[in-house]
Amino acid sequence: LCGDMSHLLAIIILLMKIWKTRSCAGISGKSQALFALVFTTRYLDLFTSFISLYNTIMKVFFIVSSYFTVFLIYFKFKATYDSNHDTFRAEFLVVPVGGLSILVNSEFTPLEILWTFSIYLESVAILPQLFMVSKTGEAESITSHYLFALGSYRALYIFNWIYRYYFEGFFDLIAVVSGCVQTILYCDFFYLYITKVLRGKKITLPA
Amino acid sequence: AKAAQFHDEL
Repeated sequence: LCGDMSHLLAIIILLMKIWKTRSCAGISGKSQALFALVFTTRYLDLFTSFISLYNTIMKVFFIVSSYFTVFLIYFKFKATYDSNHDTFRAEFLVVPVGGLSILVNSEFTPLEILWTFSIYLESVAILPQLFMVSKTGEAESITSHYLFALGSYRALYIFNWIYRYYFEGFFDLIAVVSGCVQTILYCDFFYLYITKVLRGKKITLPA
Repeated sequence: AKAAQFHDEL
């Protein structure tokens, strides 16, 4: 639940930042478009299986909010979108991840392959955003809070997976490995966040 | 450990 709430908080922080400042400066449209793709391919099971009302509502919210974020960046506040600095090649993520999900999955069915694709893609979808921060050498505090909440969410899931492994015998190798990779990608950022942002400074990297 | 029958996580 803490993981889900952290994820929800991250999405709300980002939407509020864009909406209140009427600007998406410093935000990678590519990462946001990848997240929309992640939620779309993962939550196709909305049509096939019902888990709980909570589960359904969260899925719908994640899908709708991700497309809304993409709409804000690429249409409504397009003039403020910093495309010159958002130069990470998304196809270098989508194509290998697509290949891997066809090769390594737990069941060779369309829905399962798309789910696997979404798990793999999510683990690396933040790279365009982290690349953008490293390229411009700075991030606004609010962007840092967003990244911290978003990174924490998968880290919190790891604790839940450990719990579920011991008490329910539940273990999803694909989700666990991807979740660990995803969390590791944030480690450098977590370090900067704790040493700088929490001490009232904004993230600036040496040129 | 058993594999997930369906995905109950978000």
